[in-house]
Amino acid sequence: MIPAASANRLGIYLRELERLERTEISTVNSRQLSENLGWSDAQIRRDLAVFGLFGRRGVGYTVKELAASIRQILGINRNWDVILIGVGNLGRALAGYRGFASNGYRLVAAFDNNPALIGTKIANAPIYSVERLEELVPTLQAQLAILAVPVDHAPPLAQRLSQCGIQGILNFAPVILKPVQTDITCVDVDLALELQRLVFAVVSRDRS
Amino acid sequence: MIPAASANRLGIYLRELERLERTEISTVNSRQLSENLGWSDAQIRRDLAVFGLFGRRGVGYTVKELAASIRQILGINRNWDVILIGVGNLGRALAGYRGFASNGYRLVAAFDNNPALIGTKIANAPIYSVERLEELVPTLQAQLAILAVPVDHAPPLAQRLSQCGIQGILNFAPVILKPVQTDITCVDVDLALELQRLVFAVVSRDRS
Ligand SMILES: NC(=O)c1ccc[n+]([C@@H]2O[C@H](COP(=O)([O-])OP(=O)(O)OC[C@H]3O[C@@H](n4cnc5c(N)ncnc54)[C@H](O)[C@@H]3O)[C@@H](O)[C@H]2O)c1
Ligand SMILES: NC(=O)c1ccc[n+]([C@@H]2O[C@H](COP(=O)([O-])OP(=O)(O)OC[C@H]3O[C@@H](n4cnc5c(N)ncnc54)[C@H](O)[C@@H]3O)[C@@H](O)[C@H]2O)c1
Repeated sequence: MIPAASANRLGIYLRELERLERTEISTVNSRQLSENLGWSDAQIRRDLAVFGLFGRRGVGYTVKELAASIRQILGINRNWDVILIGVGNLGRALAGYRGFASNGYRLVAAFDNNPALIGTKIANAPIYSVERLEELVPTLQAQLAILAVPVDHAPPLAQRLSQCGIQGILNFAPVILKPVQTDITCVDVDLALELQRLVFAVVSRDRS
Repeated sequence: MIPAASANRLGIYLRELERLERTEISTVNSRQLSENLGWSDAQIRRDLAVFGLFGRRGVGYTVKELAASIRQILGINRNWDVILIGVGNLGRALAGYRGFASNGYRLVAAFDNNPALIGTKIANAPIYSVERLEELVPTLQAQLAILAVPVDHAPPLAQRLSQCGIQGILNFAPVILKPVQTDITCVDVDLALELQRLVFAVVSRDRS
């Protein structure tokens, strides 16, 4: 089992490598990566080694090759079809984000329970009634779902999604889905908790 | 120094305690917390003990008291004034989120460089020109800033914010601000990386 923390950092290394690709830099060493990212060069070398990625002594890593290897390891060297549940404030912002499409994610459909939204489109994807989840998701062949609904509605929807063949849920409602759903992979993101983390970091700095 | 991972979990314990408060439950033990949250009861007891929070044998923790202690430790037992930089897709969704206000965060002003937005309001807060950051932020006495601007604009803005007396930045642009800014606390959130974490978890599950 690969440590989750190493995998998370891998995503950040990839983002930095893509930035270097755009500036036509062809090789990079762990010390240079360390300067821009904040982790020690030893940590970066260790993380990459966990995934069998090694640099060449005196040269470092080839940017294009390392980026391609990381994409393959992370599973993002292919397209992923995504559905969005909840087209409110946050859902609309996520649907409109160009950064998802450039990473190979395709929004194929959205679902909501607001009659005024059903039958319209968001970011070129049709908005269907959430009642039709079981009927439509198997034909859409989407693998992932983004959940941006009010907190009480999230757990029952996660249950329904796991029965339609969805493999993973990115959940923005402030509730932990992970332990409840044993047969589907969930990643829970709570933006209010992120603000709390910031406050705690600021307060700890003042106290020390 | 308190481990960041324990502090992050503390925020999730608080969210669960607030849910219990709403359902009039007055005591809870670590086993019950474990069932809803997914960490082991031993991990939960250990996390709370790091902060000097102990239950009573056979009874557990008093929900109201534990929640109040955690709020004090996390620094959220007071109001925090926040400014928003970038009132686009994501900025608008964050400004409109009722969950921030209910946690004691007050949006006092927003800043943007789009002339069509300057002079209007978002969630009752005035939108100013970002050129006036140095002039207005010291008078607003805000402590925190949320950054929702395009990626290239984030680092120079972080630099300007640290010189206006802002203590912490919650950054949504896909760039690491943390090591660049040594004199201001930054928390970097990248929603595309969260989707990548989900894909990696789904792919790892398939591979195992
Ligand atoms: N807006 C933010 O910045 C923000 C920040 C942090 C967390 N969140 C969380 O994200 C979630 C969405 O927040 P929001 O601000 O977009 O709320 P919102 O009320 O603006 O949007 C919710 C959407 O979900 C739809 N909906 C409700 N029940 C549904 C169901 N059973 N099936 C399908 N659709 C349903 C509504 O019709 C609406 O379109 C909430 O759980 C919230 O706590 C939002
Ligand atoms: N929309 C999302 O769901 C989402 C998801 C992940 C990451 N992000 C990141 O969040 C950031 C904002 O994304 P968005 O979708 O809201 O973009 P957007 O283009 O809709 O909004 C950006 C806003 O910032 C303003 N702006 C630009 N330069 C500025 C400056 N120097 N000072 C002040 N304001 C400035 C623009 O006028 C605009 O209002 C981006 O970095 C993006 O990569 C967004």
